[in-house]
Parts: sequence; structure tokens; C-alpha cells
Amino acid sequence: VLPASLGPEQFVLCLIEAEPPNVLLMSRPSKPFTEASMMMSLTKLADKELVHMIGWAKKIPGFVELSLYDQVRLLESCWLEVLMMGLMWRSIDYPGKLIFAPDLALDRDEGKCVEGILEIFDMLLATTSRFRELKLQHREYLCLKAMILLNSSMFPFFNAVEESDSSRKLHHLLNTVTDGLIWVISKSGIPFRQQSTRLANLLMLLSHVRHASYKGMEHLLSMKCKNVVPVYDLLLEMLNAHTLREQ
Amino acid sequence: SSLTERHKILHRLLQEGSPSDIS
Repeated sequence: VLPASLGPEQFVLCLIEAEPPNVLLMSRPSKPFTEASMMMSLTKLADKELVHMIGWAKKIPGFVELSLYDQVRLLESCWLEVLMMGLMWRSIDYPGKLIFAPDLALDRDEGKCVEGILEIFDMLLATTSRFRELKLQHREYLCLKAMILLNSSMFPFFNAVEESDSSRKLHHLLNTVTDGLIWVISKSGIPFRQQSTRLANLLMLLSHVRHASYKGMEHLLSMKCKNVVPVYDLLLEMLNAHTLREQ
Repeated sequence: SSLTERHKILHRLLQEGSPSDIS
């Protein structure tokens, strides 16, 4: 389905249908965690979620119409932000806890067992707490998550016709998801004057999600380099993409 | 390295079937 033919209501319905399933860790390590066992649980979960994330992106109307190059660039740029946004949504009703999965809920203090992770847990808890204050709604969350994907990378300019066509489609898609979010807010029943303030409040939080993901990426890379945890498969590919870009 | 080289799994998942087919 092309987004050009979709109104905001239909677009948001597609986002609801695109939602990935809740991923279970299945093999919860015994407590207390060690640095290695916690990192192993978190990376195992991330690897499983990444596979579903690709399925989710493909179901966003218009995403597969972008060039394969753009699809890859967007996903490799945003994957940790998208994982973190999902984590925040799952944790929104549980102050002080991070619900990584239905079978992996961590208290803030459990982060103390992994060097450097407490700072990231605190960033995630603070942003989640702000979403809670704003009473983030499920459909707003879906629009924000799609925005993270579509706004994740500023591409270099290409002369190739195919690529400029793809970036035109991408800008159109971003406008569609923005219209979707505006539509969701307008249907929430808040007074018209407060709607633009709410939109701004929600969008401002995305810079905090991006900041947390940079910190998370640095942390995961250092854990991998110190051999605290082995990183395999899709997660390794996605992590390497960031490493190569920084180099 | 090219995008294809560094994203073998991602490319496959983008071009092939649903996640349930892969896992």
C-alpha cells in the first residue's frame, strides 16, 4: 500500500497492524545477575527483537518502496533507538523498573552489576518517566517509533535518479507519519491550543532517546571489546555498522 | 565495505519473507 493513498487514520491503523510481537527471553538466568549473565540476557533479547524489527519496518506503508540502500541505512542508524522506545513503552506503567521483556524486568539498582550501564538505565528511566507524565498514548507511541526509523539518517545527496526518487518518497513518508501523529493528538480531546504544545513535548523527547542510544551503542561496543559478552549474528552486523561509520 | 557486504543478514531479511520464515 502506498502512503499517498492513505489518510492519517488509515496510516495509523497500518502502524497498529505492523506492531511486532512481545519477545520473550525464555532462558532467564538465576539471580543475582553477574555482569556477563546480564549482558548475555540483554544481547540475546536484542538479537531476537531485531529480527522482528525488520518485519515491522517492512509493514510500514511505503517503507519497502524506498531503495534497498535507504532501507538498510535507516535500519542500521535507528535500531537501538527503536529497541529503547519499545522498552520505554513497556516500562511506562512501572516506575523505577525497565521491562526488557515480560520475563525480564529489571530494577534500576540491578544495573549496578554491569560497569557503565547504570547511567544508561537512569537515562531510560528519566525519559520513560517524562512519557508517563505526558500520559503517552499507544497510537502516539506507534507514530513516534515510526518517526525514529524514518528520521534516523540524513543521507548524502545522490545524483542517481533511483536514489533521489527514494529520498523524495522518504520525505513524503515522514510527512505522512507527522500527519498521523497530529491526527492522533487532535483526536485525544485536549483543547486545540494545547495540541501543538503536546506535539512539541513528544518530539523533544526523541532527542533524549537518540542520546541514550548513542550511549548504549558505546557501552555495547566496550562490552564486546572487553569480551564481557560475545555478540553474534544480526546484532553484530548492526553494531559493526556503527563502528565502521565512526572510524 | 559496501552495505551489502556488511549487512548480509539484514539484506536477506529485507529481501526475503517474514521474520517467522527466518527464525
